Amino acid sequence: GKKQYDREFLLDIQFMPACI
Amino acid sequence: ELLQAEVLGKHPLQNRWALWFFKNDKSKMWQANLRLVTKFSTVEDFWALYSHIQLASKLAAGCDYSLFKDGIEPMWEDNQNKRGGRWLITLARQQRHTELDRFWLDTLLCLIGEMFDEYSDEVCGAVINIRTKGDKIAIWTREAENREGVTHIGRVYKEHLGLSQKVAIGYQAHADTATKSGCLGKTKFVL
Repeated sequence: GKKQYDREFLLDIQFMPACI
Repeated sequence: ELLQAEVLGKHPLQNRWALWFFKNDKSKMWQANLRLVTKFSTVEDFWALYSHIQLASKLAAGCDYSLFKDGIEPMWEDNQNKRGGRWLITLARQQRHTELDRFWLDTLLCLIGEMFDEYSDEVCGAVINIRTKGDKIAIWTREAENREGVTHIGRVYKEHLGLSQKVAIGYQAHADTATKSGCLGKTKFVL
């Protein structure tokens, strides 16, 4: 149940509108 | 908080994290120079923060960024840090312009992504020190005697940074660093 995210996923959403 | 994140379409993190900034003003006490910037608990809020703050390589010498789990202060004396230690990466001066920002971002991603698997709970936070004599990045863990946890974290961290087998990183217990004389710190583990 731990929320884990890998590097590629985190980098992929860096410039999504919700992140800016 | 989890429901709010999901309603907003954001990706919740396992932990809430606090970003701290330290600027070395010699006219003030050390603790007065340490400021909490903000806290966040979603991936989107992490990126919104990251894109609004200065890159580490552009900070003045003597400055630090720290990212710690909410409730843990970025100092040895904190109850959750005092029995722990840190995996320390020391950079050469020229690496400030080539690898520092990438190393620091990868460090942050390891933390918020809980990339240390079952030992992620051992992680307290990370610190980057910008210094004239050489910058340093470290991941702090809560229990220096937990060999299995500490070495797993170090192994995963080294892999994520892409450091070659020829580059050694060392783990120092805070208790040893606090009592060291000169610049020689006692290294408990090496990878």
